[in-house]
Amino acid sequence: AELQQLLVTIVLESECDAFPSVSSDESYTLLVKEPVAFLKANRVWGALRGLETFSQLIYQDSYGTFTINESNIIDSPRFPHRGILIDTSRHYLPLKIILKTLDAMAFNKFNVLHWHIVDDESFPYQSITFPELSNKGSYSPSHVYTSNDVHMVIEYARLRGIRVLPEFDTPGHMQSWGKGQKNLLTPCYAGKKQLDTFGPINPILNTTYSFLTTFFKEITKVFPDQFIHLGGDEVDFHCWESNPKIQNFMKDKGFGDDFRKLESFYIQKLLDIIATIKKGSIVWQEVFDDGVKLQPGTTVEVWKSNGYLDELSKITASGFPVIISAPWYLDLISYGQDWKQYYKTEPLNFAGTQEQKKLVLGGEACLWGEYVDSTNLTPRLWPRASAVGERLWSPQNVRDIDDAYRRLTMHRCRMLRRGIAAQPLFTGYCNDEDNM
Amino acid sequence: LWPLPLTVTVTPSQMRLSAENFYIQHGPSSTAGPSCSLLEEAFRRYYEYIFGVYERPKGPARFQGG
Repeated sequence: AELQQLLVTIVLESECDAFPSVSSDESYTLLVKEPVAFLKANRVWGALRGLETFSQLIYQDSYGTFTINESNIIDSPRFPHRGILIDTSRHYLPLKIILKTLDAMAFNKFNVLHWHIVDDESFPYQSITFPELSNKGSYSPSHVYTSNDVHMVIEYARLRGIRVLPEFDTPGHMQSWGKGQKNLLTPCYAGKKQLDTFGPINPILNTTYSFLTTFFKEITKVFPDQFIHLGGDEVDFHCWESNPKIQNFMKDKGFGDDFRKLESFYIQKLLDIIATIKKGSIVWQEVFDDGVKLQPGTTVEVWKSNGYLDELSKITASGFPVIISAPWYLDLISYGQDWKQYYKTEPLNFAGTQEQKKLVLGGEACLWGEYVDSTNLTPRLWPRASAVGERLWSPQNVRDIDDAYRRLTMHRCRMLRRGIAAQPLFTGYCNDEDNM
Repeated sequence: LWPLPLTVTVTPSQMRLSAENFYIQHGPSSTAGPSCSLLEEAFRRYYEYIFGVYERPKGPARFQGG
């Protein structure tokens, strides 16, 4: 018997020219029967996922013949937000590595590239409105992402049903911004003497907010996704504390000595700017913890591993959607089969009602850039992130670790065949290893 | 399969596929056709993932509209 055709049918409006979103329909059905296989999906996003599954059903027998078994598959994701966080500031990642990551994401049915594009260390995003940010803030003029680069990443991702969610941290983690934008950061003092060092963004100047409005208007135009990921985490208050003008502002506003109130004041203004330019915000959990008034629908990302289940209970009890990354910080390396701990994590294993649990949109595997560059990002990421991928896509009861090991070792070999340098899970080998 | 789909039924009945005689195409009633470059690109990509880079000697285009 021979399979001669795969017919792909989109049932509803295809969304062929659209960008994927958090509400994109990725469901599909696949019927493999001689002589024609049928892949049906409501939208193109489901067809992309179904094509991946179809390709995985085909194997080569010992004579090299391509073979497939008659199959019937009905599929849809458990969570709509399945992300990989990459960090292109602490180390620059060449474009081809980002594209390769998108390939591997598609093989694992991830649908969000969370692009932590700038940070303290460097500002590689080349802004059209403020080119000095990257001119002075990047590691080198050749280590930047031009408009063309960014558009290429966004389109390459779209063709794979992947959203590109940019992150611009603020008010902290902005050291690289200060080099190209005068008076943006807070000058630090030792007593009455101004130092050469700068702290978080200066939240008491009107110019700060006009800069942010213009900058994020550009970001809105460049990145089509409905959401921008903002910071709010890990703000060092020492510089704000040292600055006499900030001290006076604190008194005027009645904030006392609580600099978290100043941080909240700033973030609230920032979130208003983002809402005004008609984007949604995703924020790190501190913004919620610090009591910032959030717009309805703001998504909170839970990243702190300590007590993250309680945090999920609290945030969802307040009615905000959440995404989880706390258990999936892949930069925290350990020896051995650490994929198992990522795999075993159950995102809904917190105290809460069914309504609360519906607010869990999914999660992200995070690979921060401290020890990772183009030489080791891919093997560090895969197949560890694959474990997160199945947790976020497959039904809750898919938990058998032995079965997962057997399938994941084969999947890892498949990724190798497709050019992804995924690390081995344990002992073993892949067929055709010489040709990879 | 990875990640495991919602429901999977696989029978022992096998079929073979050959690079020269297998096509991924738009279904006749599909709302997407050859003008949908997202799917055209995906068809091309997955054909290569399945068979490797293969050049059809002659005959119809590898991916046809429905």
